[in-house]
Amino acid sequence: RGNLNVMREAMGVMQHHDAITGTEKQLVAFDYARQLSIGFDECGIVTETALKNLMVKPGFNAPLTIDSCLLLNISQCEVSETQSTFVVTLYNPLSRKVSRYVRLPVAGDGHAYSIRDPQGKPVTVQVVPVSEAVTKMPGRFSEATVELVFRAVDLPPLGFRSYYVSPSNIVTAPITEPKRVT
Amino acid sequence: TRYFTIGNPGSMKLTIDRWTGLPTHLHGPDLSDTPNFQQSFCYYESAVGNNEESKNRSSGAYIFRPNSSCVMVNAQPTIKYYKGPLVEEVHQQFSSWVSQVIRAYRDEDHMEFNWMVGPIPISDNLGKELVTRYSVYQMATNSTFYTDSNGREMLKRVLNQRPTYMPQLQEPIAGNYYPVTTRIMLKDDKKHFSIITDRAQGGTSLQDGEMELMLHRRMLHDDAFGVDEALNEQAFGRGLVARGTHYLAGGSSDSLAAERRLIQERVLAAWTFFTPTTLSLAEWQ
Repeated sequence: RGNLNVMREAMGVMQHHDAITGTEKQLVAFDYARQLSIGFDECGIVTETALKNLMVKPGFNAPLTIDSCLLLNISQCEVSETQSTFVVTLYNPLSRKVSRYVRLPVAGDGHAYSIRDPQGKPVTVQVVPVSEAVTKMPGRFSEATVELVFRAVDLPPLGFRSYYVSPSNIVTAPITEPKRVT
Repeated sequence: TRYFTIGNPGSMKLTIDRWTGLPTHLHGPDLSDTPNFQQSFCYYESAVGNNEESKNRSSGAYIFRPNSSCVMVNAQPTIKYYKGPLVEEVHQQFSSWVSQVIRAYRDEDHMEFNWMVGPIPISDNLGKELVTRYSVYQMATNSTFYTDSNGREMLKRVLNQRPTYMPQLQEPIAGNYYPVTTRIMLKDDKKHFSIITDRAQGGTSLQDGEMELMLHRRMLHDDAFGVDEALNEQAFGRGLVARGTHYLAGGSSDSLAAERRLIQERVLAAWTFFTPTTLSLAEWQ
């Protein structure tokens, strides 16, 4: 409860018209972002605990950290860029089944990845370069130059599915070659 | 060939002109014709006033007041085209501060426009307010368009008019801008087109068949409504960079309901979590 109150307080402060419309002074805007960021971190603790309860069989006590990469919108994620093997868990907040494409920023060092669904079946993966403009974006601290794309199918309502990402034994990742058009 | 088409059989497709780097035609699964289609970026120069009396206000945090027609960023972006089993992408570079990736995913019946804007240049001492325009020609929309009200019902908007009185608009552009929380839409008797946004933006339709949404602004003058600062956001010592996504959906008028599902799936998208592991797949399972 304590963790959630941090976000509640941030959202309470941000009922102010300035926060909603963005007419606050710049330093105030930075402080709002700071409060929200701390709120997200605190909520992350609650989410991780909840997901662990959902995901881990009773009695299984392997250490499990669950990160939400909040910078995916600028194609940046430390886990997918630095870990060779990791699990991507998608939680569906809707009350109906959905499918969606997932994009994971990874270092484009050429090695290929295999992605398997919860039943261990391989899913189709495509490696697409991150656009040049994004790789040069000020404020983006990431080595990722390509993104893994795969489709998460039939995420259960108010439920989750986990996909296992690991290096593939294919030597080179067939990055989609540009049919360069100018 | 000069033209190539992205998208999948049975869903929305887009024809791109190699020479201009811009889309030219839209093919919809249940569209009787393939209307001419154009998407581009342009910016309004911000008005600068002395703010003493109401008619001489600067454009700023509280006010959108353009001081020019929309200046095209670049009518001929360079492009790269990637095609694979899951997604086709056209990477467009309009300028050093405007780029976009147009994506067509397999088995999805809408187009994704992943735009990135900034830092907006101000070396000419001009504030700029960047918008994106989607034009579906041959649509007779009678100066009418629709914007959602906080993600709920669609409100009808008519250019230069108000539902309950006849306004004398002093600002012909800003006076026709409305809040768009998740969707702006055009429709005629046969088809409709919507742009679904990933955040609240200002939007309008200044011409039949055209939808315009404001993506990013950077001004150098305060508008004297109290904040006493120009809306000139910085990050890492440079102008702020904004990146976001628009989804172009559309087709015959009876596929309108399907869009609500798409909006739900985008606005309440599945959350993504990452767990580093040394377990093997079998152990993980």
